Amino acid sequence: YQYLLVTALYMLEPWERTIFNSLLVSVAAMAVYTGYVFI
Amino acid sequence: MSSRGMWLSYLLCIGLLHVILLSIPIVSVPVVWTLTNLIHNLCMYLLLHTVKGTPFETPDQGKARLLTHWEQMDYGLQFTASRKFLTITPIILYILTSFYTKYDRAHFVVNTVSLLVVLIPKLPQLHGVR
Amino acid sequence: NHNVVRNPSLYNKPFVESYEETPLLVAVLTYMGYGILTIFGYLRDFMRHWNIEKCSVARERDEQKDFVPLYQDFENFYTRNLYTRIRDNWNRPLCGVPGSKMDIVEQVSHDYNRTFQNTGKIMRDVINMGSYNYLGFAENVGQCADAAIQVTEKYGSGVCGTRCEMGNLDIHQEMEELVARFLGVESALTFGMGFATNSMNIPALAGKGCLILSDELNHASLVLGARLSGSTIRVFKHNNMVSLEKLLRDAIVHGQPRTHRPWKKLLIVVEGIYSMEGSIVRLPEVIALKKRYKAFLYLDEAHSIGALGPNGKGVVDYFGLDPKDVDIMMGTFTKSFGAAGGYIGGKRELIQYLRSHSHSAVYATSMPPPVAQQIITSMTTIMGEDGTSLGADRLRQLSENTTYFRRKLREMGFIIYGNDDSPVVPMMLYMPAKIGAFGREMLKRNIGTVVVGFPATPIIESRARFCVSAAHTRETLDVALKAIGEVGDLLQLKYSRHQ
Repeated sequence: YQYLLVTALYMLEPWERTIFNSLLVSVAAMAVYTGYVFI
Repeated sequence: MSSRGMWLSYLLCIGLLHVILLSIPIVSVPVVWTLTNLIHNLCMYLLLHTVKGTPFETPDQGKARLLTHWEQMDYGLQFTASRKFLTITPIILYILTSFYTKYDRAHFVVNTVSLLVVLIPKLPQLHGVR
Repeated sequence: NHNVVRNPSLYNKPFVESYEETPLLVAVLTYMGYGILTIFGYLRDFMRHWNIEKCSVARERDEQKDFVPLYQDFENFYTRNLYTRIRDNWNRPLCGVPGSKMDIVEQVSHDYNRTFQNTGKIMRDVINMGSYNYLGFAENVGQCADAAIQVTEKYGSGVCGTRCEMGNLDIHQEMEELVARFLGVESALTFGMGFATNSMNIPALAGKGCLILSDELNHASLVLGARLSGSTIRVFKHNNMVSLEKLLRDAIVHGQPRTHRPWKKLLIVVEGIYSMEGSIVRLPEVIALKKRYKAFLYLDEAHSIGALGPNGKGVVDYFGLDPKDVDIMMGTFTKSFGAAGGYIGGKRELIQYLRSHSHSAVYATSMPPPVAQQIITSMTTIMGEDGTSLGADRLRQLSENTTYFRRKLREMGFIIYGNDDSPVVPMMLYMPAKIGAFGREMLKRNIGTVVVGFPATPIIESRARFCVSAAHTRETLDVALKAIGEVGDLLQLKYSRHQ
């Protein structure tokens, strides 16, 4: 609930939240992967 | 643009953009810096120098409707702290980008053109000029 | 830090106002929230533009595309993409008087607040923490209501003439004499609409060659009136006497732009209580400045009349000042008298002049007699001339409720703005999503609140605004405070560092 409130996803419709969360997860995954390759 | 935390948020935004681009595995570091510079300047140009008016109704009988965000800032006063800050940031980003691209010619030309695109509209002589 | 009192000798009581700064992390997260909403707003506009999504707002037909656009598209961006998402918190239909408790029509939306349907159910006895009802006169029982009913039977419900023609009734004369006595001024003039009292009378008081010095947070009616007058307007920082004095000095030293002729008139326009900030004007300092620089003072007591001062006579009474020091006393009957309309009080010549020169006095139909009677009865009650101590009791109750409510909220750790004696209590929410969530969570707990966000407030100062009333009992306030504490924990709103 706090995550929804702080990122204002609380005001978005479910499909918009899905877009945002999948973007967030993919960027995080890429960052972890690139960090792993780099290190 | 001069309210509390706005400048910090803006710098964090640039940092976040850079980290996101950096995390794309197939892109090299010079390209990441040039992309950061280009995307930042593009967004700044669109939001500050292209979009006119306000995204909400204002009680000024439409006076702000024909002004860009940059012209509306600080009621049109020039050389305010916010204006200086928003002018210096792209320059610093440009210097960093040039350094990280090892002054490669192609990158240099692209970044220089992009920097001029956001610096020229900021000149006080061009206030209100169409 | 303009909260510091510079001339304590001018004040007959401690003047305590606080505006705790927005925590930096909260400010950054607030900008991030608005940024995410703006990005999705652009995405939605893109989809509507390419007909991927059905557009449900008004826009020109294809045949009209070549004409000048009727709708300034971008100006509606916030309304379309931010306000619509949480607008179930506003414009809730009531079915009854907005007293200390009220009945709200239950509504539901199946398309994310684009349209609403009534479910047919009514939410009963919702505690009303949002209405301006400082002295609790918004009630459909009691002596005010009875008197208004009698007058309705005697005069009818409306007047179809202006004060300069057939619309001038004896009840209006009686009311204006009472208002003048209540304010302690020579004469008073009343109008059927509070907003119009400002926007139609300032143009009669100032014009070209005059300078209006206006507080930056003045109400829209003052802004409109100042603009309609054609005067030059300069804005000083909210309740900041240093800023006001600087403008006064510049005005006198430099005079009018280009010609440097002296200004014909300097009019300082301030409000008694600022209803979005919960702050009280620094009237002793304003009057001292006015006297020193020979300016005129226009005091809008829309919220403070009836709600402040030991006798309920507004901010002049609160500071123990002389009403004659204020050149134009303006106020409304909406907030403390359970009525509608506004008044202007001052010297006899001024009122005579306005009676023949003010747009509202000449063209607007007069105040309906039942409303006038409501004002007469409630004002008589406040003055104690009805033989009861009801007025004094309510004034004391309001003052106690205000102090108690503010203290409790501060103890719970919320950031509260404004003056300790102001019955308007803004509580900071900051993030855009918390605006919607707070209103909904409070209604779930059967409490009606008002929430306010950007652009009506600065972008990082969204807030809930509570209005304390004399009609609230201590039990009612405790129920409300308990619910606010619960919701504050749920939404993590206890930002104050002075906990």
